[in-house]
Parts: sequence; C-alpha cells; structure tokens
Amino acid sequence: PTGGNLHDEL
Amino acid sequence: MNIFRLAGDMTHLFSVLVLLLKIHTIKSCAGISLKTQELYAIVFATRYLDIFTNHISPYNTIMKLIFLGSSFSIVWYMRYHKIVRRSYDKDQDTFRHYILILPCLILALLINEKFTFKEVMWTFSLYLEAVAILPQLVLLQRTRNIDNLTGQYVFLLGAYRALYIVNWIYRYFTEDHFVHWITWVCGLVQTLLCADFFYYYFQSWKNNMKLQLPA
Repeated sequence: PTGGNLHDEL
Repeated sequence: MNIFRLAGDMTHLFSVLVLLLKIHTIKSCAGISLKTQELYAIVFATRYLDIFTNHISPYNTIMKLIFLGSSFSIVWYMRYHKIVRRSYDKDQDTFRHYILILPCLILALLINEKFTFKEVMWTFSLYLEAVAILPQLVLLQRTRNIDNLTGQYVFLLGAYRALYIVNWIYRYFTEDHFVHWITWVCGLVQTLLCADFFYYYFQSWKNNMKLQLPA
C-alpha cells in the first residue's frame, strides 16, 4: 500500500 | 508483475532491438531522429539514478542496464559511426530539442512528489519522456516515406506506453498500489502524441500499403 511512486517500474 | 507491465516492457525492449537491428545490419539510421534518441538517453540517465541503490529485482536492474546501454550506444552510432552517421537525415531533423529540456526541468522543480534531487530527476525524466518522441514525429512527417523498421520502431514505442497505462489501471484495481497522478498525466500525453501515428499505421496495415503520413 503506497500513496506514491514505488519506482518499481521502468 | 502483471502481464500488461511485462508486455509493455517487452514492446519497449523490441522497439530498441528493432532500432539496433536497423543500425547494426543495414548500417542505416535513415528516418531516425537523433534528437529523440538524445532525449531518451537523458531520460534513462536521469531516471535510473537509483540503479545501484534501490534494488527491486534482477529483472529491473538488467532492464535498466539494457535501456541505458542501448540508448547511449544508439546516440554514439548516429553521431560517430563512420558509415551509420552518413545516413542520418541531418537537414530534416531540425527540431530544437533543447527547448523541451528546460521547461521539463522547471516543471519538475515545481511539480514533484518530494523535493529531493533523485525525486526531481525522476519526475524530470517522466516529463521529458512524454515529449521526447516529438522530434521523431516531426521527422516522420517531413520524410513522409517511412521504411518498415522505422514505422515498427515508433509503433512499438507507442504500444509500450499504452500498455503501461493498462498496467496502471490493472494495478489500481488489483493492488493497493496507485501511480502518482504526475505519472498518469505523462503517460497519457505520451500515448496521445502517438495516437495520430497509430491511425495511419493501422490504415496502411489494413490496406496492405506502405506507411505514408499525410502532408
């Protein structure tokens, strides 16, 4: 659960 | 990782491979905008600043390395390779791409998720990626006669972003993860910029004719 960017995408 | 994200990454990967294939085997970069390629190199360099500090998965790290390596090598080929660079349509590729960089940087400084160096750079890369295709689209419009590989390259690039949007929708409903609205807007802008090209691409495919953009 996150409100923001996990930066797990490219 | 869901199927849409994977499909998006794969079309992105294929778009780069198609371009490298064209450059490597045909030794030609005709119809390819160096301006767009330079912008993509900047996009990846500023987005993947966390490559060694933020470990997600081997898959992520490898893909990041591929995108960084391929974008910089494409720029190198187009600028310095003694055969490839001769095929570059320099006189047609006149879009002043640096005027895109500054507004993106200012926008990233003003609108971001967190005011840290890495976060601002990440946001800057999103803004820049959204508009980085513009010099390429302008060049396509100018040259009009588009060879197969160039057409496929732009098509795959557009498909990648469209699939990412489906991925965000999917993640929104299946995971608690939701992508920041900045990412949404950028992804939509990027996909819409390609929509016009998609139309003509499918037309030519349907009628089995060579891809040509209207004047």
